[in-house]
This record gives sequence, C-alpha cells and structure tokens, in this order.
Amino acid sequence: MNIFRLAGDMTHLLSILVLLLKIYATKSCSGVSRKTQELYAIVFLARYLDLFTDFISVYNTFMKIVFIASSLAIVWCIRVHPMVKRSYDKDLDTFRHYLLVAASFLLALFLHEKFTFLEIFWAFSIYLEAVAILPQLVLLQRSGNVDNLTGQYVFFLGAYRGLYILNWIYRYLTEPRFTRWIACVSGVVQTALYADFFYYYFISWKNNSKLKLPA
Amino acid sequence: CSQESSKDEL
Repeated sequence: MNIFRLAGDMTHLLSILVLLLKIYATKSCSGVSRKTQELYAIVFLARYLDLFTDFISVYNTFMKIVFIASSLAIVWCIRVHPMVKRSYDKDLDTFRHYLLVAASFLLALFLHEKFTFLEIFWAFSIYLEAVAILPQLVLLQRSGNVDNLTGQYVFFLGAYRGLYILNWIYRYLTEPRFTRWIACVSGVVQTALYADFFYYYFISWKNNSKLKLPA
Repeated sequence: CSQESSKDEL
C-alpha cells in the first residue's frame, strides 16, 4: 500500500459519502444518474467476486464490502425509496447504459490477463468502470446547473482514479515485476473522460460561481 | 517474494 493508493481509496470513499449525504440530506437524487449508480453496482459486484475466497487484508475486505453495500443502497434509494424515487428525472437520464455493459463484457472476452471466470469478470469491471460515469456526465450537461454536492461527488469520483494512476506509476518504479496494463490504460481513459468536467469545476471554483457544464 | 496477488487493489 502506498500513499497514492490510500489517498485514492479515501477519495473514492469520500465521493460515496458525499453522494449518500446528498441523497439523505435533501431526500432527493436530482442531478444524479441512476444508470451510473447501477453501472457502479455492477462494477463492484463483478470485481469483488473473490470477496470470500481471496483474503488480502482486513482493509481490503472491509472496503470491498463498503463499496458493494453503498452502491446497492444508493440504487435501492433511487429505485424504491418513495421520496427519493419521485425526484429521479428519467427523462434526463436516457443514456443507453446497457450498451456500455455489453461492450465492456465483449472487450473483456478478448482482452484479459487469463481466460478464467474471475479474470474475465475482473477485466469487465475495469472496462465498465472506465465508462460508467458517462450517463452521469450526460445528465449534468442536460440538467444545466449542478448542485454543490453532486458536483463534489463527481469531482472526487474522478480524482480517485487519477490518484490510482500515480499509484501505478509509483509501483511500476518501485516493484520489479509490476505490470497492470489493463487497469492502467483503462484508468487513464476513465480519468480523461472527466477532463472537461474538471476544467469547468476548476473555473466554477476559481470564479466562485455555480458549476455549469455547456450543453 | 511470491508473485503478489495481482488483485491486491480495490
């Protein structure tokens, strides 16, 4: 474990806590894409299939359980909780996210570390996570003004994978046989997708103005 | 050291 990876995991956890706070405090999921939340639930379920078979550390197991439980809880809130469900804007959240699932799985069938069930689902989860934010970014562009908590949620979610890239560079330089191309390339693509969001987020922070993504 | 489990990251 290095400082970049720890910072990445904590930033990821923070993004989830900010989203939970937004939904709990405002009893609303306006500006939040249910489809992105569903994709993240699939990402965690597919990536942590080895949760009970492959013990790495207490930290690792604890975080996996937190990520799976929180992503399922958020999807449940948006789909089932009467007050939150009412604020979900399905006319804005129209990204065909099942195409992302299909494309990621297809790619994982061809590009993986080993042709085993766990490895294919792991690669699938890596590719899917890279594009999982797309429905959310599209929704932010459509919904015009973005409330602070949702903006912070997306910012921390994008920043965590950027910190992971620093972690991979650090590990590549310090560990003799460290190579993880699938996660690295996918992580760079994932972080790049946030580039324009980061730009507008920085502008809004600098001008102390409302975050607004151009349509 | 043994080949570190390649899935030690979240």
